Amino acid sequence: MLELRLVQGSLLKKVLESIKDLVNDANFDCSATGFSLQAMDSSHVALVALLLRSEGFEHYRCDRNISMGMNLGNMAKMLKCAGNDDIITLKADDGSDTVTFMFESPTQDKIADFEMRLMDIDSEHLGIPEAEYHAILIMPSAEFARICKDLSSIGDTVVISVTKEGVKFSTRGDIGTANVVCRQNTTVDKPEEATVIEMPEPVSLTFALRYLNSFTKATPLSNTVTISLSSEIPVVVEYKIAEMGYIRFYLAPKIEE
Amino acid sequence: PCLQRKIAEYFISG
Repeated sequence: MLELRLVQGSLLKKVLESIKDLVNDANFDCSATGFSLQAMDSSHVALVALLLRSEGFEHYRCDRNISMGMNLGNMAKMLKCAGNDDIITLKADDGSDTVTFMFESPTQDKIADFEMRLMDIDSEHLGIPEAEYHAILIMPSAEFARICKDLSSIGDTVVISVTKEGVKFSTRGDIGTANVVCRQNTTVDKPEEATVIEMPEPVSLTFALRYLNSFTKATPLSNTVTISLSSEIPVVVEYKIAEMGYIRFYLAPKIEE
Repeated sequence: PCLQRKIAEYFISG
């Protein structure tokens, strides 16, 4: 028996909106730790890892570890039917091939349930090794989204270079080139508006903008984004989910042939 | 030209 009650149902709506275009089908794993997902995009270039810790749910019952295969497009369609203020409860019986999403309005005057068929998904689970990153960049998530969007109108790839002076995002395309430099800026009114570069070891990596733009669909989940970079390994783009966990996107770099 | 790496080249399967 599985029963997960999430008072801030909008979080789950936002999570689905942020990953449904990157990943088609995925297994959601439920254990005593929480509700999690790990999945690659169809071209196996990016990986998404989601964790919603059990403590973040108002009620969390998971009698045994289970994995539920879902089509994320269909799940997003169902969650779109929940109001932004609704409480969302996920329910599944042992051995059942369906999951039920129950939506309760805050005043309890409307209760809806949507049942969705589960799928058998043969997914490969990857172990993500601990890495020491050369540079960790924390910046407003909206600013990062803006940079990715702007640069993708000029070129297809971005070179992210970190130096002691700051971080530079560069692209080039048929019509010209573009560079955006962000300097460390901690003298702001609100901490979420700061740009912080931790451990600024020089590092320069190239990534496909298409994927970074897709990751920025998670912007509504968090005011800040943390970007961890190290030479020749995937970048991690992390959006923390308040009080509950995180959504992390890993993207393999492009290498000069 | 740049070659796009796959994510599984960096992470351990299983």
